[in-house]
Amino acid sequence: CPASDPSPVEFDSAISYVNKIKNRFLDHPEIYRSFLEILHTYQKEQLDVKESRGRPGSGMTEDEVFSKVASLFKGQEDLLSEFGQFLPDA
Amino acid sequence: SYDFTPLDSSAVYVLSSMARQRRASLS
Repeated sequence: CPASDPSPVEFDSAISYVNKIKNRFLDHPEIYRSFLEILHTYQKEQLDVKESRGRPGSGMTEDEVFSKVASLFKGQEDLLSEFGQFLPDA
Repeated sequence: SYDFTPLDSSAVYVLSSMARQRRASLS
């Protein structure tokens, strides 16, 4: 697969994972919404960093994303460890 | 089948892009 596009396997894993989180937090939609917000903030900041050609110190790091998701998924270790498999520097 | 909203789909996009970056950084 070209390095610039997610492979079908990566895409399928992401679909299954989002579906799993959505179902796990059916009774707590605010947790699911917070998860989406973290991802969108991360993506937006990644784009901002690209546009500003990697301004040092800007953007949310993978560590920050992981720790935000960890505090959101407290007690859901399986979800957290699966999330770590998506992070580039986990 | 999944009942995904546009927000869900964009989360899928972000996650799969992260996985792609991870693959690129490991290769």
